[in-house]
Amino acid sequence: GTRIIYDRKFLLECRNSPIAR
Amino acid sequence: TKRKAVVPGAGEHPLQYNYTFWYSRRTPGRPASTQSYEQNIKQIGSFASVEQFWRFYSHMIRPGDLTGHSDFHLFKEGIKPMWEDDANKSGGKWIIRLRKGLASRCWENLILAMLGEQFMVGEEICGAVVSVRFQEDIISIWNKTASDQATTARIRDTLRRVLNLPPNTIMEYKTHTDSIK
Repeated sequence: GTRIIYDRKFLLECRNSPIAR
Repeated sequence: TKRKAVVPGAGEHPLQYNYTFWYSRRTPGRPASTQSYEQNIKQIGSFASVEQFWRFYSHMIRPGDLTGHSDFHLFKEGIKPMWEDDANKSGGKWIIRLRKGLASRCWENLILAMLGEQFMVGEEICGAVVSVRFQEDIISIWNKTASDQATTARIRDTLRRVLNLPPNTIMEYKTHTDSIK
C-alpha cells in the first residue's frame, strides 16, 4: 500500500491550522 | 485497560500509524528496577492525525525546559517504551548524546521525521525517546530488528539528515539485549 509521507515543512504548516489548536 | 480508539477527525491529515506519548521521571535515590520503571511511566495520550499531534505537543513542556531525570517517549500505539515489549525485544536504538541546549530542537526534528515517515524502513521504527539528564541530554530512536544492518544504516543516515547535528556528534547503536546487561 501507499505510505503517508509528510515533510517537516508541511507538518509545521499544519500546526497553524485552526483545527490543530 | 481498554481505551477508545483514536481516529483522525474530519478534515485532519491522517498519519501512517497512530502514536502514544509517554512521560517518565525517576524518583531520586530509588533503583531503576523494571517494576519501578513501569510504575514511573505515564501515558499522556494517543493521536492519529497531524492536527491531533500538535494539540498534544503544543501543550507539552519542551524537553530543554524539563528538570531532573525525565524522559518523553513517543511510540507507535500498542508498543510500550520498554525493552520487554514484543516489538522491542529483538531490537535496538541509535543514541545521540547532546550538549545542553540542543534537546528541544533535536527532539522536535526527530519526531517530525518519524511521524512523517521519513525513515523509509517499512515497519521497523518502534518509537523515539528524549532523556533529560544532569549534564547532557540523550535522544534515541528504537527499531525492531537490531541485526538488520541495512535498516540500522538507513536510520542513521536519515538521523544525520533530519537532525542537522554538529559534525563531531557521536552516534552509537545499542541492542536492547546489550542494554539489559
